Amino acid sequence: PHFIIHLLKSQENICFNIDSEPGKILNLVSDPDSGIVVNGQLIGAKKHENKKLSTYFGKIGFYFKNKGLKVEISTEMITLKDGSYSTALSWSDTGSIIRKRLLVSVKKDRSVTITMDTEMSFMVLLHRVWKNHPVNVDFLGIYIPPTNRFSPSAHGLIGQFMSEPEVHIYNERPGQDPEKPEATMEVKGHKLTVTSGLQKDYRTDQVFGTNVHCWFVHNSGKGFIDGHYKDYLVPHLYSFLKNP
Amino acid sequence: STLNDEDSGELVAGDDKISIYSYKVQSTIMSRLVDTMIQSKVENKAKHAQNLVFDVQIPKGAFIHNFTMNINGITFTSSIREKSAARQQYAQARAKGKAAGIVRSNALDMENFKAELNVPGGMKVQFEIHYQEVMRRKLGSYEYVIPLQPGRLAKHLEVDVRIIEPQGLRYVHVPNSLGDHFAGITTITKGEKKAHVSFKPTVAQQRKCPTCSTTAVDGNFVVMYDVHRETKAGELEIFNGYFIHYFAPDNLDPLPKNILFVIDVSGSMWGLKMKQTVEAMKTILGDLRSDDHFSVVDFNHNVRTWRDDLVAATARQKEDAKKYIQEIHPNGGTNINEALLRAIFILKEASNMGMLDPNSVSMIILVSDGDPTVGELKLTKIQKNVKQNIPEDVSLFSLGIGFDVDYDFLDRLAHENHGMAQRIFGNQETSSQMKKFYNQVSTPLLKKVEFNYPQGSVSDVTQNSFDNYFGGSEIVVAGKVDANNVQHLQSIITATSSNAELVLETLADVEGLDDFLKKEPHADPKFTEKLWAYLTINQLLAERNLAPTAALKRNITRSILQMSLDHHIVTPFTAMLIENPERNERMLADSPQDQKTGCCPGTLGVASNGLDKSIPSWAKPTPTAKHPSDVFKGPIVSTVSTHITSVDND
Repeated sequence: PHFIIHLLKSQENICFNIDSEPGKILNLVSDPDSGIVVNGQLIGAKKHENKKLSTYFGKIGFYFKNKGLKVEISTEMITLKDGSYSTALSWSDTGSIIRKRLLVSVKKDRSVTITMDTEMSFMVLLHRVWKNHPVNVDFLGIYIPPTNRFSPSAHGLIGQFMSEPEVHIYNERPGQDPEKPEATMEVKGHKLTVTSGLQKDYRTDQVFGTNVHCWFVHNSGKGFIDGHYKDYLVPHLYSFLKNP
Repeated sequence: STLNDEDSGELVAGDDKISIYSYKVQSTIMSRLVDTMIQSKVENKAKHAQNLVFDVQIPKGAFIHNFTMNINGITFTSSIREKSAARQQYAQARAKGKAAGIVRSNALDMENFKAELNVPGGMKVQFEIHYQEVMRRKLGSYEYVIPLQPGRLAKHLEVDVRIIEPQGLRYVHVPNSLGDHFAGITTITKGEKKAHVSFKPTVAQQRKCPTCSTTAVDGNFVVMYDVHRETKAGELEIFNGYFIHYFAPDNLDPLPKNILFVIDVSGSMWGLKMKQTVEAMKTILGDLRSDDHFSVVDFNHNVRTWRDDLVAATARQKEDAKKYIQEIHPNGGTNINEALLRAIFILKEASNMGMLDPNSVSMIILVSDGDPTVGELKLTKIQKNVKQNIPEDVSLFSLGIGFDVDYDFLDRLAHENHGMAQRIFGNQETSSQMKKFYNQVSTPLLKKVEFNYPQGSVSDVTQNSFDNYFGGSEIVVAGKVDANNVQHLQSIITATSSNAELVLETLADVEGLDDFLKKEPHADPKFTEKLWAYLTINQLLAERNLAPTAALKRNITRSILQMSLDHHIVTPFTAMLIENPERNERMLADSPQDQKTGCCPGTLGVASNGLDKSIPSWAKPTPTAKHPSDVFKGPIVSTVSTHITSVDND
């Protein structure tokens, strides 16, 4: 999956890719103080292309510990779990599940919005592909607004950027590919070479997406994210991230 | 159609020289609406006149809409009239030596349509009946049952079932219900949205044995299927100005239930009925989930309880309850009133003490085989007592074993209190019938289900609010839609599931089905209208049953009558007049009225040896009561003597 981090203060978009193996679960947000976890489980493409197996988010899990609620969104179903009970909607339904002031709202074949007490929301988009496509599979995208009120202890591949790091980008120069200039980015005490590029935001146009300019951090976001991406692998869909 | 020359040929006449040339059943199931035609061509090959009987079983909820009879080229056609008008016309020109009628059957949920006529030797007759019914989903499938009893070998025997389901067919299954004798004869062709089932045994295949002249075709031909529903909670189909909304979500955990089993252990339950009840209860208790609460009330002239309050369905409690039931020895009278009030009290107590999960479903399951004999005997008073005491959110389900019980009373009791009733035969099958019924209500998935449609776009919507939705079933709502001014129809369904409030929206294009149906030659373009009409009439019949005042009852009767005439169907307020082209010979087919005690003994497959081969007694000018064991005559006599002067039985 690719990540786009919009930095409000510096008005820059930073992007990176994380490639891992199908089945692995990446922690996206882990906020032990507010008791919220968001994890994404990877699925693989149907086959390798250029000796590489692309991975995507096939399942996203939300755990609202204080409410005892779990939401599992797969490319098939949207399930709200409360203890031993569960209620599910399929992507063919338009509807809402409401429990303990948590609203899970499904737009048929399009998106799920999870709203908690009106102060926190998440959006998951469904990307359907042609079912007979030789390589591609259905996958999910997740959008987390920066206005969400996570605690300062929030972490995770996305959660760590809720407290925005200082970013300085300079020395913009032509890259190997003339259409992709390079620059130097200083962040978290590291000096990184980043490449200018485009990524897609699918919230408004689910088919073609909207181009977003971003600075791409190589090597699975090394230097931009805290530690190594493998530090964000968690054992279960609702696991909090453990401190390394 | 008339008798064809091609029918002549191989003789399959019995000793009485009556032969069946063909026996055909043709059905089309279009989006849960089944249209069935049964046609039989018979000849009296004897030199003397003989009685020919066309006797077919029809599902109880089905609506007959046409019957024709062709006697040597003379066709009798049918029309639907208001009952008294039909009777008046019938009185003016009774057919000689011919009769037709709908009579109560001794089979579960069935009625018989029977036409009899005295046919001179060498004469050919063709009977053809058409009826329609709405398929109800039970335990995860639609089950279409065709009772096949041609009575003798038929040169051409054919069952032809076409299924058209725009939602897509998940599976089509034809169990070997007619026995191993016919294994491999049925062919099933299944496409994505259509299927075709064909059963055409040759004369040789029909024979009970290679040298037998009797037919092995005697039983139910069953077609089971379900539509795709794993991807969608509901389906909104709109066509020809009507909408049908099917709702059957299944990705939900069951709601916990609070269940009181109220079991009749009076003397009449002694023997097989009790043995079968104990067997069923053991399974039912074993199937209770850990979050369910339950208790058992058993009653004869006294009322006893296994526990005075509701207890959690732990393994230990379930075992204990099973032992308790096992040790019951039926004897004494029947005090239904007291038993039900005790069950209601236990549920109320549990609720008052805050023991019940707010999302749980409360229900009472009453099992009885007879009328009250102790305590309150007046059925209306028992009904009133129950209605007054039972909390609004408790459903009462009734199981009536055998035919000594006033099933209509149990039915009213159940319907009045958000439940349903089922008649059970008191035989070897009792246990499985009880379990099957229980399984239908044992998995409540949703409660307080409401269907909302935009005002102004729809009208004449059928019942749109339901207390419970049970797993494996389906809720169907229909109505008229202003297709000229509306492009899309939106619905919003609200419901409570085990852990959440659900809001489901569905948007359907009013022309969404047009393309599919245009390409489908077997599709009935009026299926939405008919489905709506049948749902509405059934609903009105149920409302009428519970109407508190005579005035309201009369209004409902008028509505039912009008709809029956508009849609050309036989209901309890109409009759079918069957007449020859000259209109100087007429037959009358009424539907049987519910009556206090049923027609039939408590076992299946009563031999019809005593069947009167002459004109049914009710069709004669002055009916006379016959022996009650004469299975077809009880209701026939009662129908005429009780109701002949009243239009709506108010």
